[in-house]
Amino acid sequence: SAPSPPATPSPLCKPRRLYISFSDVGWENWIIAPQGYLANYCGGECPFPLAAELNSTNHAVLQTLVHSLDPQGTPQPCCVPVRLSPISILYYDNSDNVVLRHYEDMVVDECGC
Amino acid sequence: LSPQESSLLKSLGLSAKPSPTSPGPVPPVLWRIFQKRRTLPWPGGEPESCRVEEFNVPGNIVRVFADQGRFLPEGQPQGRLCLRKLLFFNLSALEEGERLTMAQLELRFHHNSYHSPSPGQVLELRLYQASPRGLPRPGRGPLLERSFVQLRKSLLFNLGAALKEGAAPGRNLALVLEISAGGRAGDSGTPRSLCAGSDAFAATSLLLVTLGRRCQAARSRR
Repeated sequence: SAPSPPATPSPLCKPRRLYISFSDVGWENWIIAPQGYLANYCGGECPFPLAAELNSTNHAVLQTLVHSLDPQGTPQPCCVPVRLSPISILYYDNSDNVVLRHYEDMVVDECGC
Repeated sequence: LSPQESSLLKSLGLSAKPSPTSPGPVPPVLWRIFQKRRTLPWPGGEPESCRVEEFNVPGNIVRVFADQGRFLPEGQPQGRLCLRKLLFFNLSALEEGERLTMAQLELRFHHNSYHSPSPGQVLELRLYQASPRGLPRPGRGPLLERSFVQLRKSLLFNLGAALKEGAAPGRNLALVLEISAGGRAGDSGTPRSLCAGSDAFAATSLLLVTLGRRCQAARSRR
C-alpha cells in the first residue's frame, strides 16, 4: 500500500522540538548530568489575523494589522518563548568539587507572538 | 573558546569552562536532589529555581567541598584526646556576589550503624577556627561542642552562623576537629580503649548552599 503522506507541519508559531546534547558542544567531561535535555525553540509565523491560541500581545495584534497594510515597512511580530521552565545541572568545577545548580529559563514550554 | 561559548558559560554563571583533573564520586545528597527535581511531579507547577526545597533555604547552587586537611599530631599532654584533624576547604570556587544561605559539615565514620564507644562512655567532639599554624585559634572557644554516647555513620552540623564571615570568594576555611574521650569519674579504661569509636573516622565534607547574583536580583524584583 502506498505510504500515507506526511502531515504538513503547522506554519504557525509554536514550540518546536530541540534536544541539546552536552557532548555535541564538548561539555561532556565536566557536566555529570543530565547528558542533554529537551530545550525546544519557538518557530513559525504570526500571521494576520492573530488567532487566540497564538498567545499574542496587544502590541502583536496591532503590529500584524499594520503589517497587513504595509508589508514592506513593518515586519510581522516575532514568535518568542512566553513560558520557560528551569532545569538542574550537576557538574564538576575546576577544583573537582561537585556542584548542583538550578538554572531558570532553560526549557521552552510555550511560545507566543 | 569561541566568543559564543564564553558568553554562554558566562550566562550560566561560569567564568570559564571547568577542567576537572581528578573528579571523585558524586555525593549521594546531590544525586538525590537532582533526581527528585527530574522525576517528581511538583505541586503547584515547577520547582522554584532559586530555592532548595530539600533544605528549605533560598539558593540555586549546592556545592560539596572535600576536606583537604591532614591529621595533626596529638603530642600535647591531653591524655583523653583521640583524634585531632585539620579540616581544610578550598572555597575559591565561590564567585563574587554569591550569598551563603546554608553550611553543613558532615563527618563520616566507617560504622554501618550505631556504635557505642563502650558502656557509659562518652565521646566529646569540638570544632575550632584554625590559626595559620593549623591549631585551635588561641583565646577563642570552640565553634561547636557536642557529646555523643553513640556515634552514627554520619554526623551533620550546621555551620551557617560560624561561616557567615568566613565563607567568601577567594578564601579558604580552616577548622580544627578534636574528638576526645569524655571525662567520667573512676574511668578504668586506657585512653586508647576509650577512643575506640573515633578510630572509625572516615572523611569530612562541607555542603554549602548559595544564592547566585541572578537569583538575588530576581528575588529582590519579586
